[in-house]
Amino acid sequence: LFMKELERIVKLYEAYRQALITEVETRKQRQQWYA
Amino acid sequence: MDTVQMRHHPKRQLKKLSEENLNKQPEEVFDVLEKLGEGSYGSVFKASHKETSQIVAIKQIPVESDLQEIIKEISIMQQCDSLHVVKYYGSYFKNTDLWIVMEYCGGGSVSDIIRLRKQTLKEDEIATILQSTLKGLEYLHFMRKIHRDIKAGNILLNSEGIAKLADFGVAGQLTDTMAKRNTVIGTPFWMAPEVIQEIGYNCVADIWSLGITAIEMAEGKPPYADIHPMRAIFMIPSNPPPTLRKPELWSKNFIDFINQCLVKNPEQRASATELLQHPFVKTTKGAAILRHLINEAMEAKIKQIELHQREVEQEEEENDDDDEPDSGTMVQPRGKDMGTMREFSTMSEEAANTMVENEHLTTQLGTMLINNDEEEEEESGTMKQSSQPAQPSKPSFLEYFEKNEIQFNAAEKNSAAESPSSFEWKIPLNGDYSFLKEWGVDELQKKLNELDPMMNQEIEEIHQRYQAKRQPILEAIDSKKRRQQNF
Repeated sequence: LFMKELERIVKLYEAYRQALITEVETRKQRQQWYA
Repeated sequence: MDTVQMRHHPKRQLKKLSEENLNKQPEEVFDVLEKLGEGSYGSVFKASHKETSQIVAIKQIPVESDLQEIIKEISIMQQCDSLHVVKYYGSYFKNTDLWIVMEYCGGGSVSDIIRLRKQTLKEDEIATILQSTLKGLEYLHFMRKIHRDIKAGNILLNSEGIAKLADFGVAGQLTDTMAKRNTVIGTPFWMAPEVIQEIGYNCVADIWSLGITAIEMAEGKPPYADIHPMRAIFMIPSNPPPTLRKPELWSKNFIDFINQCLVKNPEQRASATELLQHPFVKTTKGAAILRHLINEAMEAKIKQIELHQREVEQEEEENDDDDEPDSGTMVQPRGKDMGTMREFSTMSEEAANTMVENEHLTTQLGTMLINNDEEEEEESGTMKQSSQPAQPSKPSFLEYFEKNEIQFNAAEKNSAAESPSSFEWKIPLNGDYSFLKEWGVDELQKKLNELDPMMNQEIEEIHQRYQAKRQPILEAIDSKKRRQQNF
């Protein structure tokens, strides 16, 4: 149960981390494009 | 079968402590020379066997510590007789400690050598160590034992440069009735995907760890060492096998050797015997090429000791100046444990420090154990097992987080003005991240930076809850175990 709970949390954070990274990357690319 | 056994070295002085030796007090049998290292399990000393003048290592463990793990370690070592496995000579009870007398490896562990020299290893050095280690693994696997914690910290070198497998605290035995194991055990970064996935594993799990160790020797740390171990645990099974960061720096043979070890499907992974035929390790330059490593590491160690000694003396001088300005002719005392123990960074500077010299990294780098299946072994009678589930009670898995928590918290305090508990936001649970588009880059970056501390905090909270539920059960088990103790 402990492992399952850890797995759930890490996956949740992983998904959010990916979303943040993607958004930051998108912004950077956009900035470059405008520049 | 014969080929494995023929690799034994004929030259050996002390094979086992005699009955007469074992009936004496350990101080009558050994001269304890110096402390080699210390960990949460206890301390390791260098000692001389009075009768033969042979140097041995003595692990002193408080009796109240996890005896189950110690018994297992002794049991596995006792059953092994290979040049490439650290030998066990006998043990004593002394006051509140258990003294385990083992083979002394003057070169220290491979990770000690890397850290002391502040240098990673060259290919021919790596190949020589891997060859020796593979011989140890071939023997161990032939005995149907799995080490389960192969890493540079658990490979010791003797003064001749021969590598030996050490630390069998988490080793396991396969039997006719149990061809695969399920216990999630090992140190996260070195763990094979099938171990993490709990789908059953066998001896080749050690081969994966050996592949990771090869990268560790070449690059100074295993893959994913810079990220949170919990993330690493979930990345290992889902990502492709790790590779060397700069493959262009390495030979095709070395890269191929690593590729043979790091095959995700254990059925397609090479065995120790097969890998001994791999061109990368088949013709090595011999243990002699490791001598300069050992010498340089020893020199670095002496320098560190001297530096430490000077620092201590200087500190004491300063303290004395402050406290007793008129003390006059007082002589500065020497440091108590001079030159025996030092702290090192283990992985990246910030990730997991405090490695202790000449001793395994298990406790420091968090050998973990989940879903212990040792109970099944009891039926097979191959290994002395307690009937209590999930031993070691706390150490491996949870200790890891406890130790890292301190480090992470310290790092967080340095990097951010706020403590983890001061996070006022939560990550969205519904998977809808469209609101991110409304944030500025700074805000996104800030949230990204806060993510790891937040995750650590949440993991810690779960750990605390789990621990609160677990503690009464563990205490009951412990008191029962003490009553049954018949070691």
